[in-house]
Amino acid sequence: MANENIGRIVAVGSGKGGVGKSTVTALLALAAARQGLKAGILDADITGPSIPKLFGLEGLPAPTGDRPEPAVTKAGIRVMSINLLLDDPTKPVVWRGPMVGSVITQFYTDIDWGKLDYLFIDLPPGTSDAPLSVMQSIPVDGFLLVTSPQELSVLVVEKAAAMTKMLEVPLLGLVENMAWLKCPDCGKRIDLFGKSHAGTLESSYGAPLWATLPVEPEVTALADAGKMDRYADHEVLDTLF
Amino acid sequence: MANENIGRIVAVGSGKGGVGKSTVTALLALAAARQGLKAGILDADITGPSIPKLFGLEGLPAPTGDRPEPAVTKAGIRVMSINLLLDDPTKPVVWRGPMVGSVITQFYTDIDWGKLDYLFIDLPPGTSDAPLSVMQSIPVDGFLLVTSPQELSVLVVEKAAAMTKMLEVPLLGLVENMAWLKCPDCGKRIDLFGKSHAGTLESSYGAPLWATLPVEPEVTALADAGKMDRYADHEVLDTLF
Ligand SMILES: Nc1ncnc2c1ncn2[C@@H]1O[C@H](COP(=O)(O)OP(=O)(O)O)[C@@H](O)[C@H]1O
Ligand SMILES: Nc1ncnc2c1ncn2[C@@H]1O[C@H](COP(=O)(O)OP(=O)(O)O)[C@@H](O)[C@H]1O
Ligand SMILES: [Zn+2]
Repeated sequence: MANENIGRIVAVGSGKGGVGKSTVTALLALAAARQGLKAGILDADITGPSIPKLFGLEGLPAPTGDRPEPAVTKAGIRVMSINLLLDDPTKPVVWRGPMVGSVITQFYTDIDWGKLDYLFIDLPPGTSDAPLSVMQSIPVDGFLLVTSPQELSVLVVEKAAAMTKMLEVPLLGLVENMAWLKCPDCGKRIDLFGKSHAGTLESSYGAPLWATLPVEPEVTALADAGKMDRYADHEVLDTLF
Repeated sequence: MANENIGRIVAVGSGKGGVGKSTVTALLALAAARQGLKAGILDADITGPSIPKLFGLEGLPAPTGDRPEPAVTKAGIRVMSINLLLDDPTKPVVWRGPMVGSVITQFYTDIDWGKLDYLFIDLPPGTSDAPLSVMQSIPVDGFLLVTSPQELSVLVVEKAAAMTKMLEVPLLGLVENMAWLKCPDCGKRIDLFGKSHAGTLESSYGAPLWATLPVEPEVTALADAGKMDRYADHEVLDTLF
C-alpha cells in the first residue's frame, strides 16, 4: 500500500490544542517549498478546518485521471483534507464515526499526489488514540512535536516519546512555537516565559530542539486572512527546513 | 449555610487550561490585599496544586479554635486547597471521586476564614460540570472569565455566559491574560496576536473587559519559585482591582 511517488512522510503532533500545530505544519510545507522541494499536507486533524482555511482553499480540482487529486495552494503545496469535500471547506464541521479513520488512510493510498519530496501530516492534537491510529495507518518516517513554552513539560515530551517509540518512528525534534518575538521598534529579541526549557529536554529525552519560532503578527494576520502562501519571513523558514 | 464572615465571593474561570487562570486568581487576591482588603483564595481547581505552589505554602497551621483554619501567605492572603492536606502540597496528585465536591464545599462552610472582604474561588478549568457544580455548592456573587488572546472566542464567552445566566451569577467581565508585553529595552508596548478582540465581545455579550494583562517574566519567575507574594507591578495590580 506504499505510495511510490511520496518521499519522506513527517507527522506533526502536539501535546494539546492551541500551540500552533496546524500553523507550524503549514510553515514546514512553505519552508520545504522555499528549498525547491515538492511538498504536500495531509490534514488528519478533524478538530477544525485549519489547513484549507490557512491557505484559502475552496475545494478540490476536477479530476484529470482515474484518481482524485489534492487541492493546490498558490505556492504549489498540495493539500488533502476532509473539509475540502464540503461546500464550504472553511466552516467548522464535527467529523465523527468509524468512517473518518479510513477516509484519512485513503488520502494516503488513493489520492494522486503526483511526485512529492515531503508529505506533512497535520495530526489530531494530543497523545490519545486519534494521532496514534493515524500513524498506525500511514507509514511515517519521522515525528515533530509542536509545543509552546508555557505548555512545554517533561510529561508532554515523555508521552510523545512513548508513542513514537511504540510505533518505531523517529522523534525528530521539538518545534517550540510562540517562544520569542522581535520588538517592532528597537528590534530586540524578547524571550517569552524566560529561557526556553527545550535545551534541557534535549539531554533528558533525546528530543532535539528542531526550531524555536517567534510570535509574529504576520502569521496571525495571514492565517486569519487565509493567505499563508504569502508568508515570507525567510529567517524563520530557514530554521524549519 | 452562609458564612457570615465572608464578604463578596468571586469565582474565576476559564474556557480551558493554560490561559493563566490560577495565576490571575493569585494576582486578584494580591491586588485586593494591596488595597488594604482582606482576601482569601479557595482552591477548587483539582487539576493541579497551583495555588499552594504559587505562594510556596507548606501546609495548614495548627488549629487555634474548634474549626480548621486556612494557610496564610506572606502577604496575608488566606488559602484553602485540598493539596494543603498532603505531606507535599506542591506535588501533583490526581483527586477523584464523589468526596472531592463535598470537601470543596466544606472549605466554604466549615473553615474558619476569619473576616474576609473578598474570597476568590479558583475554579476547575473549562465550562463542564466541574466548575458548574462548585458554583452550585458555594454562593457566588460574581464570575470572572480568564482568556488568552489566541484562545479568546465567541464560543468560549457564550458558554461562560450561558453557565452564569443559568446560575444567576453576574458575569463581571473578561480578564485577557498574556495579551501584551513591554519591550525590556525601549519600553514599547507590544500587542501579541494583533488587537485584542475583547472590545468587540463586550458589545456582543455584555461581558466587559475587566483587565488586559501582559506576559511578564516577573510573573513566570515568581510563580516558578513559589514567591507570588513578591509580585510588585502596581500598574498591573491596579487594573485588576
Ligand atoms: N508563530 C505564531 N505567531 C502568531 N500567531 C500564531 C503563531 N502560531 C500560531 N498562531 C496562531 O495561534 C492560533 C492557534 O494556532 P493553530 O495552528 O490553529 O493551533 P493548533 O493546531 O495547535 O490548535 C491561530 O490563531 C494561529 O494563527
Ligand atoms: N501574565 C503572565 N505572564 C507570564 N507568565 C504567565 C502569566 N500568566 C500565567 N503565566 C504562566 O503560564 C502558565 C500557566 O498558568 P496557570 O495559571 O497555571 O494556568 P491555568 O490555571 O489556566 O491552567 C504558568 O507557568 C504561569 O506561570
Ligand atoms: Zn524595543
